[in-house]
Amino acid sequence: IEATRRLNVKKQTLDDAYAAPA
Amino acid sequence: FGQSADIDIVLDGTENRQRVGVKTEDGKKEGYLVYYDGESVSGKVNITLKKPGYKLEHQGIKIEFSGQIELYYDRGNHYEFTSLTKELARPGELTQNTSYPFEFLNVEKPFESYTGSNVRLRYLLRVTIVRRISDTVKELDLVVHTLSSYPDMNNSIKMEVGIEDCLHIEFEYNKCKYHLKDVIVGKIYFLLVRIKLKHMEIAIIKKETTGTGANMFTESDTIAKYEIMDGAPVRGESIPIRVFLAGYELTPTMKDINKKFSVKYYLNLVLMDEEDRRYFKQQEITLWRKGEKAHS
Amino acid sequence: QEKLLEEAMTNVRFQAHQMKMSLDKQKLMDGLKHASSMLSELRTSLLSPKSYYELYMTITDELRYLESYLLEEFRKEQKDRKIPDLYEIVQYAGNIVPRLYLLITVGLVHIQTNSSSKKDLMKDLVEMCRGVQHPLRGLFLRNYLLQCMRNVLPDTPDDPNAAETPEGTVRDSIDFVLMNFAEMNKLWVRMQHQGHSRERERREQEREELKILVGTNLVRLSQLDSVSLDLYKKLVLPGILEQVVSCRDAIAQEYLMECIIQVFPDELHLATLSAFLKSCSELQAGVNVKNVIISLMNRLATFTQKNPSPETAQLFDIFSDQIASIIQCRHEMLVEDMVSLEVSLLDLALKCYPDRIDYVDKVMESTVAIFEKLSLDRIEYYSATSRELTRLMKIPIDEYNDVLRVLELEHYIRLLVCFDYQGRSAIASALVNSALENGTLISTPEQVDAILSMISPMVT
Repeated sequence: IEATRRLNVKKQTLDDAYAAPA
Repeated sequence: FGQSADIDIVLDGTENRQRVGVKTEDGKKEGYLVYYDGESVSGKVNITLKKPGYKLEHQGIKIEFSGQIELYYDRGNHYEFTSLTKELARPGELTQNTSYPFEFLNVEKPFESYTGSNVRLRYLLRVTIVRRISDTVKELDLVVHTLSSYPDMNNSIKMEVGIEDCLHIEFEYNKCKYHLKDVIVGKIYFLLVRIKLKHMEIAIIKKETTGTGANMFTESDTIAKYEIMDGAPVRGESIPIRVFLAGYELTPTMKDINKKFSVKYYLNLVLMDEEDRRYFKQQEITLWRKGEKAHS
Repeated sequence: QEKLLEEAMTNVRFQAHQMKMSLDKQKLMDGLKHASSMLSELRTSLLSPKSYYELYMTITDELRYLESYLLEEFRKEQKDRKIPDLYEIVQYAGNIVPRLYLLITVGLVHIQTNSSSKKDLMKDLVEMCRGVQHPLRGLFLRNYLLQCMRNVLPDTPDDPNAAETPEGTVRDSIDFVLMNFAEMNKLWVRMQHQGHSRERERREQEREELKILVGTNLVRLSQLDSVSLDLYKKLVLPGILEQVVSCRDAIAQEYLMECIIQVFPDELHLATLSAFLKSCSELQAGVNVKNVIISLMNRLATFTQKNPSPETAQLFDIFSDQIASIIQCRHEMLVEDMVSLEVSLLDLALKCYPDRIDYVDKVMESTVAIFEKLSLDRIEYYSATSRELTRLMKIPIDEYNDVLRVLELEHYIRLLVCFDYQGRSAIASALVNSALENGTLISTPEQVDAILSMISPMVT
């Protein structure tokens, strides 16, 4: 359990995911 | 000239006691037995005469239990915060090898042993055969670990930091107090990225502070660098953090030990851009030692 | 590049040899250290995608030795070191690229020796790979993840009423692959922004070389036997199309739409046709949507011919409506491409519904509507549009071998008049030749009148 523990992540919007680097 | 003796200190219960390696000043690693606050320290002192048939005259044989702080810039002075003495033999003479049992009952050991860059806190047993011209002395170091119970308040660290119009992140670490075998679980969320990042790492920094007032001196040491991101993220990216502290040589946080020194730990989040500019955010964390199941 | 690659390979060979020697002597920690040193070569920024691929293949080949060793060791009874320890230990590695490759390798062995944490491990691995945001290194890392998981993805049917199992079901596999696909597509699309604008062509070429890494995710999804039609409709296809449409990158869209058509079976395409074609209308201007749709139409036409069923009855209507919609939305579409679509639609109508002359006429009508909307009243003979239109108009002639049947198409002559003189002459010639070759008897005055009107360029 320790070895796979992670925090919950905010889902990235599709617009942000595919946006050109700013 | 004349008779001399070898002193050997043998502690009780060594087969059941944990041993840890401690780096000495010359870089070698020695194994020492681990004791805890309140435990008795007992054993026997074996004195072996080097020249058989010759007697050894002495003005008394004693054993001391000592806890002391040594500042490297002030080598001559040892600040003893605890000292207990037991007489093993009154003045007389030894004609054969002799063994003296000893016991220091329920000894208070308020601080953890520590060997640092500029300071050392040690516990030791010292046997002295007092003689006319020069004493025969033997020391045996012990290591003391201080255990903590699980902290009641252990909030996460969550913060938003940034450089205006350039880089905004929200970082989160799951706790502010970690035990030495704990795991730092966290994440970095990118709110704004307008620079070309190359990579990101977390460094564990130890800061040892010695002295007081105008003589205060702080030395930083990077214990570990742990890469958590390779490449350039964009807005909205969440990068996971999972750092196992058991992989590093760490000590518990020590604050103002006997008013002589402190050892603090920080997590330094470092982001590096394509032109090797570093953006960082340092955050203090508390490290503590959790009791092993066997010990409890 | 050759020199850089050779230097890297030299170190890889050395470290791999050291790794194997250590493992042969049962010195696992030493073996892992050498594996980590070997994997550090994959941190390079100096290699082109092609060279990086060669390096990656060599290294992952060597990693198989480690995987086999671990598998053998941990399957033996009475082993004192447990796999969960190793999953933690490999995470002590300071650099992220070697760390994640080792984590995937150990995770795979864990799954193979004890499937009770399969679901958690799969999720962990796909999430932890987020740390590699560099497009090239991230793509190959996730490709390694996908290849490792290939034979262990859970493929049991998803039962909403059953309790969750730690081994997972096909739904967990779908989530895993879709997540991996989304991240890989993101990195692949991001490559277009790397480097100077003058290197755009080279970057596009490099992206072409890497496309298969992204497409492999779709292949993996298609290989899951337990993906029901319902799961495909509600989870798989929407998950893929969401990424394809949102990425707004023509290279990615064209490749992935074609990939969907090729890897998934025709039964699934039939059931999701409207959704797929609707996505086509949302693709970027640079995407050759025509080819995508024609590719799909041809496949489904062949399928329907061999497997006529109630499900295929609506095929023509769906295509006809969606193509009209796509043509309306995509203002940049060339006229000849619009006609080309109508040609394929006509092929489908004749192949799958040979008795439905109304379908053929519908195609003619749609084509007339296209020209009317664009105010095209004269198509020049030597244009691409004319070539496609000629194809369109010759198909009924060749198919029916009966000019009188062609006369039944109400909109045929309306289309004919869109041609210029030469175009009309060509069609007239085809009509006459057909009548002569087939010995078609034109027996009523009305038929004569109609025929002579159609071939008027030859008469007047």
